[in-house]
Amino acid sequence: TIGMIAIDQDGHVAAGTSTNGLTHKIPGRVGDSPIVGAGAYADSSAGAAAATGDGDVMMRFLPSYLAVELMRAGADPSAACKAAISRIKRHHSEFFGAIICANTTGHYAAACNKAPGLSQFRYMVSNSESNTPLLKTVDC
Amino acid sequence: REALPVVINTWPFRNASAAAWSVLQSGGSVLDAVEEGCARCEIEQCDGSVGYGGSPDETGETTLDAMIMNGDTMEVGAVADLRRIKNAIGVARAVMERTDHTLLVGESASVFAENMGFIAEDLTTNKSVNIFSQWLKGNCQPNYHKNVFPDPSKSCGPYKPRVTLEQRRRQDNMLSHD
Repeated sequence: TIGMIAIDQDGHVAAGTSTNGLTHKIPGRVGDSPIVGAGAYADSSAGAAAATGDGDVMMRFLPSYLAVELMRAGADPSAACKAAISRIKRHHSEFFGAIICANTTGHYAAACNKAPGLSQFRYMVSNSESNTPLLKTVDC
Repeated sequence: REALPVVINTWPFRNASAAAWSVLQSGGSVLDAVEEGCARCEIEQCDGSVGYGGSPDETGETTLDAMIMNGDTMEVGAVADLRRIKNAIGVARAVMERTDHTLLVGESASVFAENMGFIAEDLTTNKSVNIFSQWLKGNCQPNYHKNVFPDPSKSCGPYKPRVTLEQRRRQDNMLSHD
């Protein structure tokens, strides 16, 4: 799954996702990615977020919506991402998942839940700092 | 706003980030950037979890999900369980721009996409066929069934509902009266 956030010079915000879902899924199963507020959420007056991971669990907590609303209330992207992850962790301590967050000033962060197979989460950032995309890593 | 413009994406999908960034740099909109970046992953089948030829379901079919959201207008276009169409994010954008709906799913979403000019094609590849056949040979493990028989942790379906302990308790209670 790819989740993406784009914010232009004028503060216009968009987000999106694309995935082929869970391998060996029951036909008809849909995860979090295409569900607004779960796979991704964007509001140019607050920021955007996009999530990835165990969609059957994550979608029930609307992590992208929660992260954007926390940023609207003043949280920085890192705090917002972490809060969205810990909300899920309370019920599913070992869920596999991560989220990226960005606010309207272009500051960004990511958070993830430490789970078997996920101790660090890698994500890409493109901005004026560098001509090529920057690989970022966050510890789960 | 010194940190703008910016593109962020999950996982180390470098080409997707570069594709979206170049759209912004050449004056494209943030919607264009997100669509282009996600579409790049659909074409490149990023780590097998995006695009055609990945994650076959229990019938061996690959289906796609995507969404796109405009933070200025709060408009959303999304598709789920999309069949036979590779450019899922493109169809999601068409849902946003050519309908008053938010989410289209399944076979009907594919018909909508074909009507909008998207090409219908097989989303299966040798790789997804191989993943599927290995799974069948391995007694369909893992699978996402529970409270059914035959035991899903040991065998393939078809599955039928198993009487749960709760149901048995309820039955016993009903039958166990003076």
